[in-house]
Parts: sequence; C-alpha cells; structure tokens
Amino acid sequence: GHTDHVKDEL
Amino acid sequence: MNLFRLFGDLSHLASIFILLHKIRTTRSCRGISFKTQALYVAVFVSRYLDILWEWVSLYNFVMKVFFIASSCFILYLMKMKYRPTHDPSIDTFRVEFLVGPCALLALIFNYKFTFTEVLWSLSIFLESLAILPQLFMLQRTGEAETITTHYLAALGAYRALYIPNWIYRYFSEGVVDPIAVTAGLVQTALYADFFYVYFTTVIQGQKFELPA
Repeated sequence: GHTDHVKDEL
Repeated sequence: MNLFRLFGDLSHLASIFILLHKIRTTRSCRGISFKTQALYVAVFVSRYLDILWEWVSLYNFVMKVFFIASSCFILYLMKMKYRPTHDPSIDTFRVEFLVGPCALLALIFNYKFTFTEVLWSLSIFLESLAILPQLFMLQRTGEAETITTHYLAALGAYRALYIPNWIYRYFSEGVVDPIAVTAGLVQTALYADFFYVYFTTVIQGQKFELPA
C-alpha cells in the first residue's frame, strides 16, 4: 500500500 | 541514496551553516524573514518527529535531529539574541493565507487519512511555500546582502536537486512520490526568478539587486 511509500527521504 | 539527493541534503545543510555564519558575522538577522524561519520549524517538527517511532537510518536520524535543532536555534537567535536587528514591519507576508490552504490540501491529498500521514502531507506542502515570506521581503527591500543570497541559493538548490533524485528513483526503483514531487516542483519554481538574478548578478561579482 501507499502508506509505506518512500519515507526514507528528508 | 543517490548523489542527487545526497548533494541536495548537503546543500540544505550548507544553507543552514551559511545563515548561521551570516547572523554571527554581521551580528544581525537583517534581511532574513522570521516568518519563513518559523515556517521551517513547523515543517521540520511536523515531518521529522517520526524519528521518535520510526528508524530509517543513522543518516536520516542525524539529519532530522540537526534540522529540527538548527531551525529552532535560528528562531532563538532572531527572537532573542539579535532581536533588535529584526524588523517585523517588512516581514509582512500573511502566513495564515499559506497555512490554511496547505492544511486543506493535506486533508485532500495524503497517502492515508491518518494523523501522521495528513501531518506529513501538510509538512510537504508547507515546505514548498515556506520561502514566500522571505521572497516577499526580498522584493520589498529590492536588494539583499551577498551572503543572504548564497543562503537562498543553497536553500533553493536543496529541493531542486531532489528533482533529478525523483527521476533517478523512478527509473531505477520504479517508485515515485506524487505529493513530494508536485510540492518539490512548486518549491523549486518559486526560486526561478531569484536564481535568474543570482546567476546574472552575484555570480558576476555584482551586488544582488532586483530590477526596480
């Protein structure tokens, strides 16, 4: 799902 | 991590050090918009506090702590230490006209209607428009100290470098973040005329002056 979308960016 | 994003983050880091250097050497925050700096605190606090419950990497953690701490420190310098040099009469951008629409956008455009995801979208939208009070102040005064223009150039380059990063990640990892990309394009577009003046004056060694 989208909730784990790339959150590794600042 | 790719070079575009690394240099983007380093450019963002550099912008903070340039701003701190400017405040310390000129012992003033003249020409700096308090409202923009306050918006950045809101942006970082609302997006980077996820370090309290999520671990991405040491780099991610250290950078988030640094940006939250440094942006708060800058507010302290402007509001306390160098308060006499802060002229609120030229920092007139109505921030409520910026926060309102961003909040509305965040309620509409988010990846999941949860508190943290809506807050993340709000932070992304706010960051894209946070530079407006600073640009309005620049427009109003018509000129800026050279070091302030270097601060703005580094700050503008940060998210501009995220654009090739997003393109790279799309082709290499097949992932894309439409909310971050849209906001990042708007954020970079806002710097367009600043960069034009910056590269045609300051880089030629002249003083930064907006056409009257």
